[in-house]
Amino acid sequence: QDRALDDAKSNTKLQAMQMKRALDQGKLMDGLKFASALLGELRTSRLSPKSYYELYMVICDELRNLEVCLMDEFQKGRKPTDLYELVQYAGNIVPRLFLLITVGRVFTKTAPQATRDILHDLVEMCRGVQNPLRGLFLRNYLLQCTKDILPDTEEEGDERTGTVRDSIDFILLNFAEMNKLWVRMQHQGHTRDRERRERERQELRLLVGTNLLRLSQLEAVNVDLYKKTVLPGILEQVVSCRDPISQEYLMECVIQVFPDEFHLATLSSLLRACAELHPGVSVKTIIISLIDRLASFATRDGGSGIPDSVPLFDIFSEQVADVIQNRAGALPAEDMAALQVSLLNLAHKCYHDRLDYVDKVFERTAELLGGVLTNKVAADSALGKELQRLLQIPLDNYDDLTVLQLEHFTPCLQLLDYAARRDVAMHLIERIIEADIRVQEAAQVDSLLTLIGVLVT
Amino acid sequence: MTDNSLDATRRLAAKKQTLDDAYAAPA
Amino acid sequence: FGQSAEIDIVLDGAETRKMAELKSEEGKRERYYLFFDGETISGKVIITLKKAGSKLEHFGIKVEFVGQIELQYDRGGQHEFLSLVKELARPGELQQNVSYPFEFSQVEKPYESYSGSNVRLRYFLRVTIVRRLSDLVREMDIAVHTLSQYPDMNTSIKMEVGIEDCLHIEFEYNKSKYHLKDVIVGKIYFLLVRIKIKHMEIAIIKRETTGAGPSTYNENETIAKYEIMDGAPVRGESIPIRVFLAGYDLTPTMRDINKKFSVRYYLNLVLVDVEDRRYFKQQEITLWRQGER
Repeated sequence: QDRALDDAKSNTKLQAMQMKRALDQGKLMDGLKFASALLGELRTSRLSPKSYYELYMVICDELRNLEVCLMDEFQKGRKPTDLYELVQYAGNIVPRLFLLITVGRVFTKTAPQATRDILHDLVEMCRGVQNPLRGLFLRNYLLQCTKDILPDTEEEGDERTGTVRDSIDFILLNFAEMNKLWVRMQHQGHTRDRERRERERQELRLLVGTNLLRLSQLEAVNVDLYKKTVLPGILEQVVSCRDPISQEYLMECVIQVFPDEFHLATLSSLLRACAELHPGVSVKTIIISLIDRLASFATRDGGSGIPDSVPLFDIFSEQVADVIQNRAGALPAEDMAALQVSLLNLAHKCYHDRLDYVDKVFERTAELLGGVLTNKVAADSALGKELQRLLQIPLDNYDDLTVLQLEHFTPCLQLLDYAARRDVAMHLIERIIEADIRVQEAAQVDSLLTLIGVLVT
Repeated sequence: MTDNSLDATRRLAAKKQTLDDAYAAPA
Repeated sequence: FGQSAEIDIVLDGAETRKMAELKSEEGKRERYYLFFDGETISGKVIITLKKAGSKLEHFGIKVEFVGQIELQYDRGGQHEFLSLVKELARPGELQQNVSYPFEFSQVEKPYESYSGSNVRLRYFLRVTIVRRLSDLVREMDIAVHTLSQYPDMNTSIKMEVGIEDCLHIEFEYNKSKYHLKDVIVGKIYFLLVRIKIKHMEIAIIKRETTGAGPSTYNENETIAKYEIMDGAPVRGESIPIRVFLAGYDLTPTMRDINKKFSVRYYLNLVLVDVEDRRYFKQQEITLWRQGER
């Protein structure tokens, strides 16, 4: 790999030097020929993704010189359409499209009214590169070059540069094509190299994710546009691609790059998508990261909090139930419990006074696990740990004996083995003593003693 | 834009590839 | 050997007349004055005596306008399809330099000049000073382009082709007749892909046919090779094609010129698989020359 990369890099440097000299002498045609030769290095199939990326970065730097020159050419009055046509004579498609994108970028900067036409043409013409690795980098280059020319206004300006909808269509199409290539990578090569290929695919995920980042950077995308056009366009690809690596990463990406207000407004479609994901996807991670984000969003000081119109807890507990239902076979018990922990955190953070929510989580947990467990859950097992985290939350958050009001706390506790029950009982007693709490009523004494009964058996 | 710029970006309308086909494994 | 003379031919309006490039006999690209069918060819023949003071005896001076087809293989094979002649001077003697105006009015030039691998179609002016021993001759080639109007029927080409259970595609080109500065806009739609495609390209092939009947001889030349896909698509994929013709060295399609030769063009769609096997589909297109705007 190193030798192949070095060869490619040194040839790139050579061509770049010739290109620069030709351009400095004002010989645009020669400059473009050297640029095409330079880009010819990206036709290689010898490089691993990592090495290819390195070569790609070197070449992108050189292309910036070309771009400056093209800008001068246009300032001097050369017709943009001529150059846009001229570079299409390059016989090899990878160099041709990199040049076309470079010229296209300069074209739209000098003739903004061409933006819509050029963007649409570039994203369509890139179809010619079906090789996954080369296609991914080509389309990433397209994203890099169009970053600051994407129309980002609701209405079309007088310059007819297009509207934010054109940008959304452009990015969604590019995203779909990149995801398609990225997913197709898994079928390349021999099954024996499966491990390596998955690792290489992981290395490339950022290229695909950049599309979502670009969408999130469009100012004119409001909740409405996001809900009606952007998210459906993304989820359609994510769900249909049926590839766990892609689905897991892209769902995470959606949650990370878009603002929480958008998630609040599109919760059910997000969670519905989760329910349809490939069994190999750790849906728990996705939902938990979503709940945690919204929980912290709700409690952000000065934040608007969760609007009453959004019954957040109900939505999540229903959808989580659906997901658990849909993926019964695929979801390990500890993931179910982890989801409940996250739900409980949400209840605490967003609806601190709603004990019924808290109790509901315990009820669901006891129900769910009660159905699948045959014997007591070992304290040090993954499930045991999650359950103890669940039980610990009210202990940590309520300094009085609220726990005793949770009628489903005990059934949950009973799921655990002796050691775990003993630890929880000890925690409970420590808290009562520490907080110097007086147990006033008989009923409370009764449920307290039931809870800590484990200590004396 | 002059009319020949339309030439520079002309394409034939293409049938949309179904999602199943798009993500299908190569035969 | 006695007096000799330089012969020059000066065309009227030469300074404003367009030029066109053609491959010369030696294969170099020369530029010639460009004429169109029906245009008048006029100018002056200038004869400059080499030795002042001595006379040049001749048996007549004439200027011809010739159109002929030269076939490579049969050496002597020069087939004149056009031959006009104008007497410029009766037999006599020249005492000093002289210039004769000439005009071939509204000459019909039925075919386009062509300089190929086995055949050339030339138009030229030839001035001859007839002498006893060796005539003084001067030729001057000109270029002729044939213009066509927008072809009446210009249907697109759309066809499904394939290899059973292996590869099934539908290709489409937006026209069947393209002018020399045109753009080929097309697409390849994949219905079935069961081979491991490495890449796909489209080539513009020029086929020059000379001779007739059993002795026809074909010479193919690849004018352009244009990669249109890198890697392998799956079913349902549409790959765009856009090939600009202006930059290539093309001529209009020529069919059965004077029953001597033809020049035809084909789009050769070639798919190459990972074992470098080539699958291809050839499709003839008609090229024509459009008048400059």
